[in-house]
Amino acid sequence: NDRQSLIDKFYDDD
Amino acid sequence: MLEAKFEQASLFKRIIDGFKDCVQLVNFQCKEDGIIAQAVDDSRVLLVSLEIGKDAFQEFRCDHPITLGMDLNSLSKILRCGNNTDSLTLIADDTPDSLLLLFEDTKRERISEYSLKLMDIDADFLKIEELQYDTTIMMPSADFSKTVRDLSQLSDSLNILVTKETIKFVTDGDIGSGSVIMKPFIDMENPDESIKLEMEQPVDLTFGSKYLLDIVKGSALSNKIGIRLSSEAPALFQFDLTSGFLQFFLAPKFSD
Repeated sequence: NDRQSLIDKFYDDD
Repeated sequence: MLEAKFEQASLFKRIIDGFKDCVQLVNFQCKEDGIIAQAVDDSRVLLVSLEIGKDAFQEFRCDHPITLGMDLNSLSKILRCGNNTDSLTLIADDTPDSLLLLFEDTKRERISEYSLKLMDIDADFLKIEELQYDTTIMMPSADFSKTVRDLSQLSDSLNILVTKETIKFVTDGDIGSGSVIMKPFIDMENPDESIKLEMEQPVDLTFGSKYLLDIVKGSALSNKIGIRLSSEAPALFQFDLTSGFLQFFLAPKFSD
């Protein structure tokens, strides 16, 4: 089964 | 003062319809060169980034940066009130508490005017580094939509494998499995039907089907979709406007 990653793992806020 | 006129109200309606099902409260930032918006869905998996260049408008004027905080459900209710062939003008003053939407039917001299209350939306603005992607695909958006809709019936995960000459979509669930293999080809008669593939590195990525089903709703904006993939990174799905784009950044799933 696959674990969903989050967008915040890749982009930090400006 | 913002005054932005779409020649056809249907363009703005299609833009909003392209992402209103995955994000609801959105800050639209109006500047002198156009309107941009960015929002992340509640599960923090899908980032939507919109850019409407001023050339997409029949007339565009924005003296000072203005932020329009809107609930897309409310906005789309008002957008349904105009006819697709009406022109649509968005009007707001410099520190607006509402947005004026003016639909004009030039033939029948009919003017419809709506005012949408704006909201204070506290949302961080994520910086999206321009990535060097391992693989870039351009294909008909209808082909991608059908593939996503077909395979999503079989599983809540969809695997995309790209090698030198093939693009493979694979799904495997409780009721069964499915795979669609596409190869690059150039359609001389109508180039928009072509499938283009630039592969620097092979990729093998898995995504949540429900997010892809939301992404393909942007297909009404363009008959082509750009897909950019890198291992261990969010995928970029892009629909181009005449001036601007609607982009979706989707975080991948990792096998445990």
